[in-house]
Parts: sequence; C-alpha cells; structure tokens
Amino acid sequence: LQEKHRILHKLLQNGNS
Amino acid sequence: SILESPNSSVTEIEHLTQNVLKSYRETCQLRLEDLQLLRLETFSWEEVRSYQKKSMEEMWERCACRITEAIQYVVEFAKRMGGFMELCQNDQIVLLKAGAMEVVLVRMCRAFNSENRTVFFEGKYAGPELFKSLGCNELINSIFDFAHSLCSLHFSENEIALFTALVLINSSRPWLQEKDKVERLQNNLELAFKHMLRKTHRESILAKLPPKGKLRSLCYQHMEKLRSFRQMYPIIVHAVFPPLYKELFS
Repeated sequence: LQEKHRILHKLLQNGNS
Repeated sequence: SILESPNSSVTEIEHLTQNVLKSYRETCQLRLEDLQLLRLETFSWEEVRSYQKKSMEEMWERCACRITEAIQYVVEFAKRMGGFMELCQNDQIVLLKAGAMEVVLVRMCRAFNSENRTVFFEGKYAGPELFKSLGCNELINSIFDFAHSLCSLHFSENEIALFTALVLINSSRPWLQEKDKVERLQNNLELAFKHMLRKTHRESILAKLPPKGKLRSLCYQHMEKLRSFRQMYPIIVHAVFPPLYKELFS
C-alpha cells in the first residue's frame, strides 16, 4: 500500500508543515 | 496515550477534544470570517459564461487542483490529530485514502451559501451552472444538495472539527491492519463529540447527521466520473493532473 501511495507516504513522514 | 488505556477518563477526552479543535483551527484552509465576508461576491454572468466555455479538460484539471489543495489540508489535520500518527502507516494511508475526500465534502458546507445555492470556488461564489463543462451535472447537483442539507444543521466550527475527525477515523474501512486501535480512537472521538454536544445542548443534531453511506456514494460517483474522463483523456490525466489526486482516486 505504501508503495502505491508514495506521495501520501511522503506527506505523512514529513513533520508538521 | 489516548490509544493505550481501554477506558479513557473525562480529562483524557477533554484533552483529545482540545487537540482536535486546535488541529482543525490550524488546518481549516479558509477562515470562516473570510468566507462569510465574501458571501456576496458571486461570479458575474460573463464570468460564468467564460467558465462554461472552457474545455472539459481544463475544467477537470482546475477542479482536480482545487480538490488536491483541500486534501493537503486534510492530511495535515490528520497528522496533528491526537492518536493518528500512533496508528501504523498502512492504516494512516487506508483512512486518508478512504476519508480525505469525505472530509473535504463536509468542510465544503462552510464555503456554501444556502440562500443562493453557491459555493466558494477560485475567489468568488459559484452556482452549479459554472461547472457545466465538467460534464458531471448530476454529481455537481448531488454535491450542492449535500452541502445544502449539511448547512441546515448550522454546524459550529467545533462541531465540524469533531465530526470530520470521526469521518476520518472510521474502523469499518476495509484493509485496516490494526482495526482495534482505530476502533479505540473512534470510540474516544465519539465520546468527545457527544460530550461537547451535551455541554452545548446540541445533542439533537446527532439524529440529523448524514448517513455514512451518503458520503461514500458521493465519493464513489466522483471516482466513476474520473474513470470515464480518464478513458477519454488518458494523456491529460497522466501529464497534468496533480500526482496526489491520481494516487488517491485513480
């Protein structure tokens, strides 16, 4: 699932923006 | 942590409430005061005509961009909400993939003027006819009807905050790995929402909330329309649509 949702995964891994 | 104890105390529920309200205030995209001030700014007939004359591809791209912007705020809301980042990443993705658009649709009622059936879009208030070139009149009308019905509940900002947290934290979404953990957070949010409604003598809205199936059906219709559009214009979708939008809805 993470592989198919790289952007969402990246957004979730970034700290609070 | 709110997810560790089986029975949460009133203090913990109060803490969760404050956390959700703060997360919402920080990520609501447009301030309610600004949206209210702009309510009389509607598109002129010429401006509506100009939107109607745009190609289907351009209008789809514009709407995809506006939806993606709104979704980015929902992702940020989720990240700041107590307990969400304690869920495993699979479940964070499952909940956002299924719920982000639903939250956007609920948030839309803040930007909707029931009196003249218009919604805030690209700087002014627009009626459903402005979206004609999308070729989705039925879906647009259903979304407007939904916003209209939500407006009749006269949600406060705090109510929208907790209600949208509950739209997102839904333990019945398929493919969750730690369903129990999501269920515990959902139960605590339900307690928080009910506690707040009791305090403000607003419990009567509980019976009037939209059924979960209504939001699911609108999101399904949106994805079906995207599927048809993609069949007609695969290159447009591939080349110019926002990657996050494609990832969530394709």
